[in-house]
Amino acid sequence: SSLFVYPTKIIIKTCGTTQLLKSISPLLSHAHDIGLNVCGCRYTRGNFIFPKAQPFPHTSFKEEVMYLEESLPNSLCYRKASVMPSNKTTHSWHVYSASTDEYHMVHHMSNVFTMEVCMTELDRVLARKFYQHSGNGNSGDISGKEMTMATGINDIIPSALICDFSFDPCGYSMNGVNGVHYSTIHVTPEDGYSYASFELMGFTDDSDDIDRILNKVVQIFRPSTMSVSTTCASHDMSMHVKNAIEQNGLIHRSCTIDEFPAAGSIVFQTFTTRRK
Amino acid sequence: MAQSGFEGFEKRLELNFFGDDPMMNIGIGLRQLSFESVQEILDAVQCTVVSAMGNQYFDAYVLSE
Repeated sequence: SSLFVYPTKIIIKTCGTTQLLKSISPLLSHAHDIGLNVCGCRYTRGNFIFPKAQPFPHTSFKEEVMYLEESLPNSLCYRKASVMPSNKTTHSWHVYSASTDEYHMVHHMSNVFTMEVCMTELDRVLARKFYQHSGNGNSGDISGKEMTMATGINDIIPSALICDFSFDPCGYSMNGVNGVHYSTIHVTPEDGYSYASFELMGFTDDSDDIDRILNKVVQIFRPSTMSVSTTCASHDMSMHVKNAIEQNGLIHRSCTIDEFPAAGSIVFQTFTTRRK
Repeated sequence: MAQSGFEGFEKRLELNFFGDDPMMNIGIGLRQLSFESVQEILDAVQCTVVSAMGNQYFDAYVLSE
């Protein structure tokens, strides 16, 4: 899981059975104490593999939306909740966003995009690289660094500084820091429910590099199923995403586009291998 | 598929702020929150910080879970 704190923006991304939305109230309270008020909110997630294991308020998207509506101030008057579908009911993208009138106008001029990649059914041999060697006594920091190097994660964005950690007995998280931009990878390698995610924030005119970055990501995990959600990306970038993943043998299965306040345009694309 | 296991799919929350805090204009703003305040926020989520890094633009934390 990851947390990023910018002067006027905070991003929290957590897996497992964490109650992420319960962070909103203390967050708004601490921000208010230093003279800051919320003007935009975006909540996103894919389909849980084990939805029945999720605690309140994550028991359903409807519950999550109700909780968000109650937690945010009325000044965030532009609100929208939507489930973006794919060709499979097990793969959809859940989005809630809200913004104030002022932020709605300013955000439309933003040149920053985010890309959220979700991958399941990872290649078994590659997933084994995210298990700690039993009995080596290394800390999560040291094992994390070894995994970063052994898997080639350090080559995805070579200029990024990486903060990595491996969990006992398996699992891996890393944050990449590259100037004003971040990237992050989280891995759950257990066979039967293996999962990896990659997220990147960048400038919209960086389209050309997306091909190379996605190529590396796909080659590190070789997933059977993959979804890519891009927010505020150009049509050109969406095509780069599609082409880069198809070049790695995955087949483009669906593409859904929608508009959201405080987020702009979101494009949700899914891919599977031929054997699916 | 296994009957139950560790849920990999993440939930992601992004909040944007505005205000008249003078520290915001010199690249501080939310970054002036104390580590105790950050941990209090993470307590609500059931996470803790396991690793951290930052530069002149932002702070990045790797969390448990």
